Amino acid sequence: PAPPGPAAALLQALGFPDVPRGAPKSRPVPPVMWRLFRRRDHQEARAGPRRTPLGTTLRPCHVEELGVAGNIVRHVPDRGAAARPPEPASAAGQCPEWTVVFDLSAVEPAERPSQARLELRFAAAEATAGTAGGWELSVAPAGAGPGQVVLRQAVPALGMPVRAELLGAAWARNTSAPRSLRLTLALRPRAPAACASLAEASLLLVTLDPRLCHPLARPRR
Amino acid sequence: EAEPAGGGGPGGACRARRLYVSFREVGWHRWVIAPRGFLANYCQGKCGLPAALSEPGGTPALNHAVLRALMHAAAPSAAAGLPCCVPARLSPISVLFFDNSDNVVLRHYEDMVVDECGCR
Repeated sequence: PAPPGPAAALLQALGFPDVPRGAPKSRPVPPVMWRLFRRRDHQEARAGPRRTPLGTTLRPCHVEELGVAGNIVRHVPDRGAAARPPEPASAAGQCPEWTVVFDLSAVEPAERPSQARLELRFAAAEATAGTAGGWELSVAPAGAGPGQVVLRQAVPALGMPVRAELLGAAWARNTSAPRSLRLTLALRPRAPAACASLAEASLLLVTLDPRLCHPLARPRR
Repeated sequence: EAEPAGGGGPGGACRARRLYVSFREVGWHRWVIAPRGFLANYCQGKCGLPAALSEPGGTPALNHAVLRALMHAAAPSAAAGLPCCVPARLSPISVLFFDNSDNVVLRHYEDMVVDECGCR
């Protein structure tokens, strides 16, 4: 329950619907979030060795590194990982599908998403590392029929994280974020090869709160 | 941690004074990842003449605050009183924290640091 009085107002001003519980023990901070923070942290930039290059001014409500408008960036872990059955050995033939679940209940309805970047890491296996012809990633709403794929993307190799932009595909632009996002993913080799094994899925969500930032479409004065 | 108000209490000309906000002091260190705190600063000091004339980094200009300081100099008992010492330039900070859904969040807060003060 939110505390009474000024503390509740303060938490609301910070964007917290209720009292923060504290750091989850097993949650390391993703490197991309440290990178974005260091780039934004004015005082560190001003005082520390990582000064922003002279002449550049960090625009408010803009995420320079990602090149999109926004004043809130969230790194959302996949809730579906815990419920995913252990994958069969990477036998060739029918590769497994994975269901990923992202809890977006912390996103306020007023926030406007400007980027929703799915990031997938696959278990490094020599059998799949250098598959000739690469792979094809397909994304569909969980539980939808086979013809409901909303995004198909060629994946040349699995060594690096695989990134896919979901905004405009898995959910319409200029709409509020859903309370949760459930997707079915499949990764198929273009040439007969062993199947890949999904190690980690996450969502990097950038939103802009028009109550704290000028609306996206605001004409420059 | 606030700089002791220099110049004998809240005296002295209007200027930015050091104020460091430690998230540990306010009990937020368990969910704020970075920074550990930040220099918020605050404005304090008198806005009589000639302080009201000296805009930070600018040439003295006649403005509403100067007129009020002049009025106050001429008639100290006038109701209008002295102009106020308030932030003239602010800058934002960004905070990296965990929310209650175990997301790692980077949030940008405008107008959190007082860089300069002025009489208004």
